[in-house]
Amino acid sequence: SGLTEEQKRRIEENRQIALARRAERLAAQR
Amino acid sequence: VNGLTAHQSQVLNLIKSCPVPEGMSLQELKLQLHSMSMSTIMQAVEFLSSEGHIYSTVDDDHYKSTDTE
Repeated sequence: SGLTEEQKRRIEENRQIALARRAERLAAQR
Repeated sequence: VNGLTAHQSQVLNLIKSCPVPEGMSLQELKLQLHSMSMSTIMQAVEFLSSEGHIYSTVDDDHYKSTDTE
């Protein structure tokens, strides 16, 4: 993919933070 | 739609449609959404990010959607 391992790690970290945030929002809406 | 404005939906759908690993850049968004101002695009990106719909990737100019996974 042309991405370095560090870039992949950072992307996955940001994805996990965003997924957690999304879950919080959905839980708050219920 | 789904609590998003039309602008936010447009930005989110474009980011979702981008298959590259680093996601879509703000410049690419602006090219595809030529009738939308950069400030409107930035506001939509900030909102979508705060709601967990998207996240930054290799830098603060590239974004991917959490929904594409």
